[in-house]
Amino acid sequence: NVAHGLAWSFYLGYLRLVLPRLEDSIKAFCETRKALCGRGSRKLLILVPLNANISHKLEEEDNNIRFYGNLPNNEIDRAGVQGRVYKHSVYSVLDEHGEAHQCVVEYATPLLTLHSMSQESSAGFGEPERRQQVLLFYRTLQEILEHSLECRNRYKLILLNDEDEDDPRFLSKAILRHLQQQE
Amino acid sequence: NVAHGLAWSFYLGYLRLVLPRLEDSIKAFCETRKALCGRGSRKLLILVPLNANISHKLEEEDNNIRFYGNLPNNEIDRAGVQGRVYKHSVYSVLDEHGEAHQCVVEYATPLLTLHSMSQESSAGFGEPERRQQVLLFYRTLQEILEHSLECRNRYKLILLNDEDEDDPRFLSKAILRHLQQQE
Ligand SMILES: Nc1nc(=O)c2ncn([C@@H]3O[C@@H]4COP(=O)(O)O[C@H]5[C@@H](O)[C@H](n6cnc7c(N)ncnc76)O[C@@H]5COP(=O)(O)O[C@@H]3[C@@H]4O)c2[nH]1
Repeated sequence: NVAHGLAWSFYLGYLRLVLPRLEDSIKAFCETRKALCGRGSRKLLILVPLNANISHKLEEEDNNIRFYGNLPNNEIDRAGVQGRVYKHSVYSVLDEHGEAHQCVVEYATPLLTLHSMSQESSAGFGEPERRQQVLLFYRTLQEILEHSLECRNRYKLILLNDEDEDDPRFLSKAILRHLQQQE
Repeated sequence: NVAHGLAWSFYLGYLRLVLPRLEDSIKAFCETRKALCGRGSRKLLILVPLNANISHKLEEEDNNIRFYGNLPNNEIDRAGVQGRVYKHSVYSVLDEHGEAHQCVVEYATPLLTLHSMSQESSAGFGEPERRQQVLLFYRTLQEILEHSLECRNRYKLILLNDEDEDDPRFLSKAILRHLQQQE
């Protein structure tokens, strides 16, 4: 089950490394950029779209989302690559009143692998199985993160149901709903 | 089968992105650092140790290996992270005559996931299965790369058998053997 391994990989090779450092990165950003200073924005929002349709830039998905900048780079030596860079992007999301809310948000990168694998005939699974694999990825990751002391309270997993994708404000609304839960 | 998904992830999320750019990065390095200019060093050497024992710095494995520098950063927008950085480390390897050979080399990072998973009881597999998974990873990756036009001739997969690990020059000898094959 590909999704099981990708969820473990995402935790062991990424979230477990970066989430404990997130608070410090956000504090540094708040001091220089005067944004992300509120309590509600101290978590990494991780987007998990059920259809595995992932954009590389969130502003291309929804006009109410703008790229705001990047958190400072984290450099970690990993498997021979010295100073491998880990970083997150900050986005500004406009609500219905035109007010901007900054947050650290990104898609769950392994879904790109699921998407590409479903299109490579030699990879062993196709589009019908992909949705099942995304759900398995989400549930496995949720389970792992709930038991992780290093990641506790530092993330929010956002499962995106694609039925509402026709709404051009679908993504900003989903993000805002979760941001408001934190405040 | 975790290794199958990790091999696809390593190809789709990394090698397919970075190998086509490797030649340009090496040329830029050769111009500024006057090293890696020979034809034999235009490939990424990918180390696959059967026991999944991975170091984060190769010089810690073998005194005849030294860190030489990093290739220039490649920045690619990926899944919401803007300007995500991809880079490789360059190492200098001394042969038996004391002559130094530079090369771009790193471990296959997904083996870190296999190693950590074999130690997490809730991940579903243990140390006995791990070696099998490393072999499956190696064979799957080899198969994928042989059919990839974008990656053709730009890499060398080096399977490291751990029986010779007692030799403190094990790693440098393995790397040199493969470098000499290219020249
Ligand atoms: N958003 C995000 N930002 C990151 O910096 C990052 N680094 C890893 N990941 C995701 O975490 C998981 C574990 O990573 P690992 O390094 O073991 O495998 C990685 C690693 O073996 C290789 N790879 C990817 N980027 C690099 C890189 N910059 N340097 C070396 N190897 C890399 O290719 C695999 C798949 O990468 P992604 O498909 O981008 O997703 C990974 C993966 O799902 C990231 N996700």
